[in-house]
Amino acid sequence: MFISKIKLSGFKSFSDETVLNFDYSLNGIIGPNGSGKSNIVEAIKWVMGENSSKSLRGSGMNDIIFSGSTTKASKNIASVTLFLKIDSKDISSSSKKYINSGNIEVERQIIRDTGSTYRINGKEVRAKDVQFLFADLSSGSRATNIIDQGSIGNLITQKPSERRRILDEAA
Amino acid sequence: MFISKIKLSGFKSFSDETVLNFDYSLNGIIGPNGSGKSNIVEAIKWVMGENSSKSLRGSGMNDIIFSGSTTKASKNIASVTLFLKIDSKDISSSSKKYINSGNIEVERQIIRDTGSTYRINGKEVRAKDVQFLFADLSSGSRATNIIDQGSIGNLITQKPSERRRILDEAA
Amino acid sequence: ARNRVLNTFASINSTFSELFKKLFDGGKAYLELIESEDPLEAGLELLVSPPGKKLQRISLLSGGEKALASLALIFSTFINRQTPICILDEVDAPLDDFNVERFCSLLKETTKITNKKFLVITHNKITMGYMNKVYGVTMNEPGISKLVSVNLDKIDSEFAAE
Amino acid sequence: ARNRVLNTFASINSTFSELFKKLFDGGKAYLELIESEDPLEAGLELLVSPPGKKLQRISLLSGGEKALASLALIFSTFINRQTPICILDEVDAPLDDFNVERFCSLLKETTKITNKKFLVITHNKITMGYMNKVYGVTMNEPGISKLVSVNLDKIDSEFAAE
Ligand SMILES: Nc1ncnc2c1ncn2[C@@H]1O[C@H](COP(=O)(O)OP(=O)(O)OP(=O)(O)O)[C@@H](O)[C@H]1O
Ligand SMILES: Nc1ncnc2c1ncn2[C@@H]1O[C@H](COP(=O)(O)OP(=O)(O)OP(=O)(O)O)[C@@H](O)[C@H]1O
Ligand SMILES: [Mg+2]
Ligand SMILES: [Mg+2]
Repeated sequence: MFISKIKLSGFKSFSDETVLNFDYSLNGIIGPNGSGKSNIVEAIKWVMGENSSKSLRGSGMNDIIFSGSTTKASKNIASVTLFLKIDSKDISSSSKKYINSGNIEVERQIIRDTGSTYRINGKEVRAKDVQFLFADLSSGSRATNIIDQGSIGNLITQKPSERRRILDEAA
Repeated sequence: MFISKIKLSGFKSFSDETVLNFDYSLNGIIGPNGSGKSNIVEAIKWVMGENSSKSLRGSGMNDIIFSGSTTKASKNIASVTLFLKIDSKDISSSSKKYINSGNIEVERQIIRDTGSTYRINGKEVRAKDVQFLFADLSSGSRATNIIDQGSIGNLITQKPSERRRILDEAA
Repeated sequence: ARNRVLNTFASINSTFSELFKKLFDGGKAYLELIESEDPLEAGLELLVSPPGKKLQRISLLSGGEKALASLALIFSTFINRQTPICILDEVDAPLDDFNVERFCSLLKETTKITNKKFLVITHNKITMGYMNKVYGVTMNEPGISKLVSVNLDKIDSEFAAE
Repeated sequence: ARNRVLNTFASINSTFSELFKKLFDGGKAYLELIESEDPLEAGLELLVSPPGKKLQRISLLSGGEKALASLALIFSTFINRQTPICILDEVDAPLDDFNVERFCSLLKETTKITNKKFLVITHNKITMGYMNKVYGVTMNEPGISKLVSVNLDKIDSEFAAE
């Protein structure tokens, strides 16, 4: 299974709809300081079920909705959709039911001050279902395959009991 | 007052005596990963009276003494000397007594498993005297004019009550 | 469950040692389960020594050495797992040019043996050169992020701000 | 003592705003004393907005923006004080090339108005170019650090590992 593309709209500094295709193995993202690169990483963590606003550098869930700029008004809705290509040997039992034409679309949408809803292939599901889907694939918003900016050295400086998570995820 | 040179011997990876002159305003230090650049910064913090081995990335004071390599045996003594040029308007009352020929030499030496001794212009003094000298100059091992590797963003992410230290040092 | 953890540990340990030697061009490194007899409770310790150096406390490693050792560990766990993507946000920032090249060739080799996708955010021109495709994120309209597809030859002109 | 803190606060605040605008080429930033009426107890808050962006919570700034805002604050306190040296260990790592140039010109300007000495550790070739003198640290003999004086023109050959 792998991610084939991601669509964001109203998420942090991405006020307009933006699509990022992962057509190749090594996809580079460059750009000046403050242009929005790390916001893309946070969009992926968020759609996978990340609920701690602190780990998205905010202090409340509304902080991820586009808050306006000197030329554009703020928005009230933010949404991110992850498009996954899948083959049957990849997936565990809890997610087998989603293998229709080999694709899974996971969408998360938030309305300011109301809360967020999740959909898988267009059908509304609970947050747990999405978190479960990614946990089976030993990935997800806190997994060790996402290295946040500035945290590359952390794995080494953690205590041995914290480091064992690496083992548990891979097992 | 400014630092004119520093001499290290047996300190961390600097097993042999090494002298670094600060003849210019902007002194750059370059070199491959792991070659010993940040160890120089720690030598300066140590001679100024830093006593927390954790802030020197060790777990005991012996960790700063050269521990050997595949070709050289470990040492039992480490010493660092800081050479300062001074003019009388610079210094506060507690340190005025050191203004002999316009120079101050601060030396710290440690012997494995015995502890460290300080000297100012050749005369043995207490740790407090050295810490006092640098506190008067609102510098010292924990002052905000030393930015450790990887910590440039910390000033911003600290709590407001911690940030006020900046103000206290400058006042 | 205990057996599964022990098997995973053995496989990660051998991959970690091998990748460490590749990234550091020598030296040695291995993992150990400590603090408990039970593999389900034990902590994971790393013992590393860069080439020419004695086995040291891991806290004494330099900023670049810690980053490189972390990458060896991350890649050693990644190869065994099913993860849909690996995201690396400016992991090359503490590395000197030599080690950036080593990190990038490890990336390239890994994509040859798996069909994993990588998202690599970087300011380093060497790393940009290794990518199959480069996206640029700009804020031509202040405060609004837009995505543009970047042609590597043009990097100097279009992304002068880089 | 209260008056001294208030005077220092006012002078740092105005230098900080000025340096922030210089480093970010616009935008606005200022300091506030919060959490207590007494200047000796109060905490120090920063309010910043990069050019084109609304005044935001400081935690939402990017890695590079946080580093640049920190540098503005550090330099604003440094100019008032007597410190014998300022040490910057790879502070340019999160910055793009544009902002490295801005940081370096601030360094250069500061040395013109004070006789302070700076020790700048870096892997960035742009920053190396701004130094008055460059020392190289090498481990030709593994595990043993040695200092060599580097001639800037030769940087490419001698420090290929950089
Ligand atoms: N809800 C929001 N609405 C609008 N803008 C936002 C929102 N949240 C964050 N931002 C903006 O996004 C910017 C940060 O983007 P990001 O951290 O992705 O930058 P970056 O490209 O990773 O930069 P660097 O290279 O410095 O790491 C900030 O300047 C911030 O103002
Ligand atoms: N007591 C000691 N004896 C011998 N070597 C030591 C001692 N303490 C630390 N070291 C060595 O010093 C090295 C770290 O040096 P340092 O952190 O200064 O590197 P650096 O030049 O700053 O590298 P980077 O560019 O990666 O930040 C480590 O490899 C460590 O093994
Ligand atoms: Mg970033
Ligand atoms: Mg270092």
